[in-house]
Amino acid sequence: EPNTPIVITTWNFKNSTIKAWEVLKTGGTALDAVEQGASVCEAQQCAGTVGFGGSPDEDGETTLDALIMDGKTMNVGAVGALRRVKSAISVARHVLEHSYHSFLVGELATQFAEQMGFPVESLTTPKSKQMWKKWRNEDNCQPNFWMYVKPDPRQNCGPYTKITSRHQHWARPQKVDEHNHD
Amino acid sequence: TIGMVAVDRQGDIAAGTSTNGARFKMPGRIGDSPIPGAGAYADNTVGGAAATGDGDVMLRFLPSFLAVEEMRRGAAPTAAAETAVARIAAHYPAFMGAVVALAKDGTYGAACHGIHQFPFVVFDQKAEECRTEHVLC
Repeated sequence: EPNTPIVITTWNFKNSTIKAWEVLKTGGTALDAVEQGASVCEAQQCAGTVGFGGSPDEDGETTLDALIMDGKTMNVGAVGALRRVKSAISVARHVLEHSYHSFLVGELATQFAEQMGFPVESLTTPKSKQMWKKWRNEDNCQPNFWMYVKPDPRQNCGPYTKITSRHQHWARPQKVDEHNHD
Repeated sequence: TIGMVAVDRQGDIAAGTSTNGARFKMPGRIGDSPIPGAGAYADNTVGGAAATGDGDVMLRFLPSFLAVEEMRRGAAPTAAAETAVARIAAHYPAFMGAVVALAKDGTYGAACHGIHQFPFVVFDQKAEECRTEHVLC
């Protein structure tokens, strides 16, 4: 006897799972369940790892990535580095359903979202701005993801220029954990 | 990141992810989450999978695709997830990440690396409530 319907999610994000289950329980599709479930995380910011106001980049901007895949048709919709739109997985669903493409990125993905009726607004919050300010002004931009550049990115902020000498091994600092992940 | 896989009453499967990525990334960077086969993958004939962790490393190994393909070859979901994680760990022993896998019959499993244990949430008709499960890494 198959154990279906069913939904499984990464990490301990219960509210998203509950929403996805509600969709499945009432006869909704798996696609709807994934979209609506993940949308809860985007709205509730799920430990700062999903949605607006989390994980600012080097410029202090939050951008969003999302993917949705239909296992029945093998159709895919995805957005990467989506700027100024909160509902990333719904924009991905629109890529799936309103284009023959699979993946839109950056500012041009934002233009697509705007055409599809999504509000365009800043994803920065006071908390994410403060986090970025601390990293920039108090922590000397540490950690960061640069290597083989000068000034030494392990101690300094940019802008950087490349160095050609690679005789010294630069170990990658561990920056990914349960509070900071893809 | 949240990664999610669902099977509905018709037996159709979907998978997806949503994330704001790594903290203080270089502008323009994306990780594994939006890459089909890396962040998530689904195939009605087999099942689906989703991944989370260090996206710069994980996207190089398409772990969600690999987990689904392992299930296609007959592996149980837990074994499929373990294979996908082990493939990455063989090259990057210090990486942190996890994979959840869900077969079309509703069996599921997870595997992880680089943290003590990994939590994931399941909701099905057996329990009628969502439950958090853990897998040791």
